[in-house]
Formats: sequence, C-alpha cells, structure tokens
Amino acid sequence: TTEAPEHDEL
Amino acid sequence: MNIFRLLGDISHLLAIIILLRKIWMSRSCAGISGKSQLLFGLVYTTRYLDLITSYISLYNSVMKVVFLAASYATIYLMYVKFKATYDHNHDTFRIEFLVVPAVALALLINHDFQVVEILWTFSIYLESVAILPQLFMVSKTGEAESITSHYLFALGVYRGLYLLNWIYRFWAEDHYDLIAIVAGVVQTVLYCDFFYLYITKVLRGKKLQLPA
Repeated sequence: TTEAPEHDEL
Repeated sequence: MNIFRLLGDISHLLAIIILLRKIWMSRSCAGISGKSQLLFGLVYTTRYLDLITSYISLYNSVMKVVFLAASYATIYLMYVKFKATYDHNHDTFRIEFLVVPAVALALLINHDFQVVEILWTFSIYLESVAILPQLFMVSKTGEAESITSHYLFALGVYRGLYLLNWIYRFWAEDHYDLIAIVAGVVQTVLYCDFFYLYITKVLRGKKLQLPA
C-alpha cells in the first residue's frame, strides 16, 4: 500500500 | 489541466461519439464488440462512483456524466435497440479472463484498501485491457470498417496523450500515480500494432484488412 494521489483525472 | 490531458479527453470523447454516431446512423452495430462496450461500462461505473464522494471541478463532473451516459447509451443500442445486427458469433472473447485478474490485482496492488479506492484501481486495470475483445474480433474477422478504425485510433490516442500528461505532471507538478502510469503504458502498447495498420492502410484510403 502506497500513499494514494488524488484521482483528479478522468 | 495541461494541453496533453485536455487533448486526451477530447480524443476520448471523440472516440465515444464516433462509435455512437456510427451505430445510430447505420442502424447497425456490426463489427463492434459488445463485450468491450460492457467492459467500458463497468470501467466508467466503478471509476466514477467518486462523483458522489469527491468534487474536483465542473469540467471533471460533467465529463464523467457524459462518459457514463454515452457508455450506457452504446450498450443499450447494441443489446436492445439494434440487437439483431450485433455480430455475437465473432465476439467470443472470454471476458472473465480479464475481469477476474483485474479484481485480483486490484485487491493485491492498490494505494489504499478501501472500497472506493479498490473500485478505482479495478477500473484502471480493467480499462487497460478492455479493448482486447474488440481487437480480438477485428483479428477474427480479419477486417474492420474505416469508421471502426477511426474509433479505435481515437481511443488509442487518448491513452497515449495521457502518457505525455503524466510525464508533464511528474516534471511540472511532482505528481505521479504509478498504478495509472503502468496500466496506461500497457493500454497504449496494446494499440501499437493497430496504430501501425491504421497509419499504413486506413490513412491511405485502404480498408483495414489483416493478412490471411
């Protein structure tokens, strides 16, 4: 498990 | 938002519109894999659940709604309205071979073991291979209509442009998401053989026909 980047893409 | 991402999204939108328009105008979905369309429906549904949980921008929300609606409309046209024209004899790819590994991989390799995050991860993995039933169908029949080729080309260009977007974001914003990047590379590579045929045949006015 890694730190999740914000999913701001489509 | 950078130019690569915007062009990628436009290309993605264009692909979906080309496909919907082709089916609607010809009143037929011959040559189109319903299984790929079902997989894309599943991809959008599991990824865009965050419409409810997180707000990014108006652009982001509107595009998500458009992709969802267009995907469901395509599935409706293929499986209900123009069902008689659906070429299911050639659409024989076993989608469980894609869905089951995507589920397993999403459970194993993810950013965070939470429902929405796992579903997002699943959608990324599944999207990378969702076109395989369509490519399999083209290889089985040995040909594709020009309009189907344009659809596939626009869809491939979309993920290719996203790769440039990720390179740009890594460099300009220090932002990167390894799951999306690796899956995106796989997805783009799957289109490479098709890109070659598209450029050497379809753009020169020939039909996309595979050697026997």
